[in-house]
Amino acid sequence: ENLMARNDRIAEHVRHHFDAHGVLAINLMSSPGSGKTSLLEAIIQGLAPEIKVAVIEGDLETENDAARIRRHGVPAVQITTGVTCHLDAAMVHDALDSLPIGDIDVLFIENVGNLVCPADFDLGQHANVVLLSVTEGDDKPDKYPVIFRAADMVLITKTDLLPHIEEFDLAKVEQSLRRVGGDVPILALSAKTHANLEAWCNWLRSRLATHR
Amino acid sequence: ENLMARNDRIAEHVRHHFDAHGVLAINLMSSPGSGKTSLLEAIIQGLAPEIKVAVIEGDLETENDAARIRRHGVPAVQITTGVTCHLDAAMVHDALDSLPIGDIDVLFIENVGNLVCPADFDLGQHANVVLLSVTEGDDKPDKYPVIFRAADMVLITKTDLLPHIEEFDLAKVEQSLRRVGGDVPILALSAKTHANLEAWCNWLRSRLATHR
Ligand SMILES: Nc1nc2c(ncn2[C@@H]2O[C@H](COP(=O)(O)OP(=O)(O)OP(=O)(O)O)[C@@H](O)[C@H]2O)c(=O)[nH]1
Ligand SMILES: Nc1nc2c(ncn2[C@@H]2O[C@H](COP(=O)(O)OP(=O)(O)OP(=O)(O)O)[C@@H](O)[C@H]2O)c(=O)[nH]1
Ligand SMILES: [Mg+2]
Ligand SMILES: [Mg+2]
Ligand SMILES: [Zn+2]
Ligand SMILES: [Zn+2]
Repeated sequence: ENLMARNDRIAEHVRHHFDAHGVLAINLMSSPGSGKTSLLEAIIQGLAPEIKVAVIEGDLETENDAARIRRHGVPAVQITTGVTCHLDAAMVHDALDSLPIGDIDVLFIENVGNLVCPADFDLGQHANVVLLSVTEGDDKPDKYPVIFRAADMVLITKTDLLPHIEEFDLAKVEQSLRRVGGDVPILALSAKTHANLEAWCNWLRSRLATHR
Repeated sequence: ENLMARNDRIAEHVRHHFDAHGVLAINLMSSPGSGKTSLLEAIIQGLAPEIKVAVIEGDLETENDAARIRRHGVPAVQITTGVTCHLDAAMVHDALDSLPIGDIDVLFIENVGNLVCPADFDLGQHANVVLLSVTEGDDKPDKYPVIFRAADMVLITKTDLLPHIEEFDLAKVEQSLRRVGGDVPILALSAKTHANLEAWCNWLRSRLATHR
């Protein structure tokens, strides 16, 4: 059995765990520092108590991101991958042992910061959300198409910085995304000012309702 | 012969090409959008005509970055990797056929935007330069240590945005780099305002002088 076939088999098994407990699993992917953890910190308290959230964090090293999440009173498991540039299904499966899976509505899996390889590894999630920060440039969907093609939602982050980045063209990003990935929904928001966070929470709520 | 041993063999061969012509080869690595191409655009004209520059660009898709470099009258070859998250020595070797290697002093190899895998693949370069933009966060050396450990120089980019990013702590980054990678030199600069670009050019000049 090759590596990808084995990963897909375990991912299906993980999805069974999620479905047995009615958990909606979201795989968050982006470049390093696009704002994945900040976004989770900004919405976690807004979702509670209506929606019970937990987080699996993936990084090469440190517990930093899981510690940031736990500060908000939400269960978080840190996976440290050592040298691997992405999470895989086996890592996520092992992490489930440390989570109260029967008491979770939405599980966020924050992948390793990388705009390439995470797109190839199914983790058992129900949706892929890809973040692109306005500080990275508006050419990323064209240059790193694989991950944007896999997205069920694209979040344009750090919009509060737009006044200082006159070269970022949101319309160009939207055109590139249409070309690369078809009809993927796009939301522009800021974890710092909370601009448009409610739209992102509503997407999660409707996704959870359909999932159930 | 395993993949890495084959890559190392080809990298040695590539370095022979460079050394036969007195070319200093610099491998530029960073997250997507940290400012690698912008930095090259900002210094290329300052180095000419004293130092003859050429560039090999690495991306999954598009000729965008090579086209940006060619606008400045400098030879540039674009490698499109398809799905591979890093350049390897064989790709660089093939790209040499399209460059006037006898007429180059410094060859920049702009790697695929990725803070993990590019560190593992020797390309025949003489030095690794890792960029970290102030917009990505000051925790990256701790969380992605492998690439910073491989660095011969770390450039902190986009310092013109610091007034709008009060949470970025340069002293923290320096401490993390000391912990992770020892004595690596660090320069903070801006491709937009040209702040401290001369210091980076002087590092290149002294590196070229020692190399010869
Ligand atoms: N201005 C602004 N800065 C932000 C925003 N969101 C995150 N940041 C900053 O961006 C940097 C990185 O944020 P993180 O949340 O750690 O990003 P991440 O995607 O989780 O990073 P990795 O886990 O290392 O891949 C930090 O300095 C944050 O303060 C935002 O909405 N606006
Ligand atoms: N404010 C500011 N923005 C910068 C600076 N350097 C680059 N940028 C912006 O950062 C974004 C990305 O810059 P690029 O030069 O394309 O980055 P890159 O590292 O080459 O990106 P990839 O090749 O895709 O990995 C663009 O919007 C640039 O305008 C800088 O010094 N200051
Ligand atoms: Mg994070
Ligand atoms: Mg570039
Ligand atoms: Zn199981
Ligand atoms: Zn990789």
